[in-house]
Amino acid sequence: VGVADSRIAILPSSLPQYHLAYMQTHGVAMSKKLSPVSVKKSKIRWHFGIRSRSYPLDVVSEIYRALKNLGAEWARHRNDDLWTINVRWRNEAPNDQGEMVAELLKMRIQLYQLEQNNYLVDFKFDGFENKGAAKRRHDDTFSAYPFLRFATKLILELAVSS
Amino acid sequence: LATTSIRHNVLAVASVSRYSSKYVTQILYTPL
Amino acid sequence: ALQSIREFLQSKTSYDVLPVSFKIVMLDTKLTLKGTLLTLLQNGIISAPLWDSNQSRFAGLLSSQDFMNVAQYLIDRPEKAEEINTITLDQLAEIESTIGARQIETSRIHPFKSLYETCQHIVESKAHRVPLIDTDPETGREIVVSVLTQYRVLRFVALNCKETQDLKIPIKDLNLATRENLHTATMDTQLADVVGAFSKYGVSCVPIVDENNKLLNVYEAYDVMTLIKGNGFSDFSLSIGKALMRRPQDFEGVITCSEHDSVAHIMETIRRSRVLRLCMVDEEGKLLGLVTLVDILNYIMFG
Repeated sequence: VGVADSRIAILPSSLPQYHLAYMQTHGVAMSKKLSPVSVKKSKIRWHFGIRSRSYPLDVVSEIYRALKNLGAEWARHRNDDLWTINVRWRNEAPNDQGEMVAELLKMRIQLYQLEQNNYLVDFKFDGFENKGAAKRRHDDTFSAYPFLRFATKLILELAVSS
Repeated sequence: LATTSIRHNVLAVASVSRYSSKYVTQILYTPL
Repeated sequence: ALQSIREFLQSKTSYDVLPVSFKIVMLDTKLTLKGTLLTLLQNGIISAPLWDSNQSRFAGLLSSQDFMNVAQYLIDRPEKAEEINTITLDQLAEIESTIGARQIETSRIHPFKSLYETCQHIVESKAHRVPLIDTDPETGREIVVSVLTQYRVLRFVALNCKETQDLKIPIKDLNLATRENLHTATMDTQLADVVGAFSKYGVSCVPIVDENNKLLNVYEAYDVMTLIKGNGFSDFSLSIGKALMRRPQDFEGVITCSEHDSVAHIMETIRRSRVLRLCMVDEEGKLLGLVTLVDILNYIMFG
């Protein structure tokens, strides 16, 4: 495109510094209430799972307590692995016809040691357990929201109880 | 699962999953 | 050129526009407006899909328009200004019906539908963006995959269709810009009046002109959201001149064009930088009209 003959440009008077100077000449000085709002997108720091400095067995018992309060079920842990909890949670919600449909969401909770006295709890989605439902055909179009919602409830329960 | 520290009473959790042959990071913001 | 661009839009799906890896921010409908505003600004976005955790389903697409409606609601009821801290997103519908505003957007489209069909939804929708929603075959649950905006479609076209360079007819001959019934303001106009234009007429930007109709600036719905973040819903008596002093320093400036420019020029600009709209001015900088992205999309789709 003959960009040379384009007249598309930035309007100088619309730049923030220019406008502040414009207002100054009209007797309005910058003040605390009349200064640029900072909406700097503060870097969102993401963690893998949630951190804990509590004693490992305390962490695990807190998790069992939270699961119980949320009405979730869990498989008995293996004797050689106290730090993995296989959970099943019944999530009820209406389908398109408005009938309440229960789905059994499965999650695996695992405790990792990062360093001395620094542990990490990871929550991993482990599919749905629907008796008789067709085996998952597409393993790439599943909705993470029920899993995210249960993880949120669990984290809030742990935050509240701790 | 990825989480952020709770700010303004809001908790964010996220998980990465495959959608067809691309990767979507689904982030859910929930109030405490 | 138009014909081949349309064929391109018909040959692609919305899924094709998505990058290989991308994120989607979802807001639980139990979030307060204040928490929502902080979350949107923290992510540098002004719109996001809502998730109703109780129903385990998509609950509409929140946009800056909804915030304008709440601002109008609170301007009419100053005694309720503090409610921004307690009003939750699932109360929006009630507020919008109280002031007779258009309800939150619920249209959606499947990610594998043609891009042409998605553009039809974008042109018709309130916020000119449409959520791409699939269904989990096993649980029947909705998957909000992404939200496609008019800007992202036009940028995809600008980057992939060299035919855009042939759209050389000057925009004055295409009758493309909005010239009539433009809602403008001056630096002394009260902010409350401009919010009224946002809420009542569904516009997202008001040009600011001087007494000779020379364009000085614009005031955008996004400015209202950053002002609310800074001051809450209390400062609507401010003049526009003073409200513009609250604008973040990283504002990139208003883009202007002349009526001799063509869609080819505009698409080249979209290819290079983030364009939300163009203000059409004459040689002396006087405002002639507004060219929005939906005007461009309308032209490409329907001529």
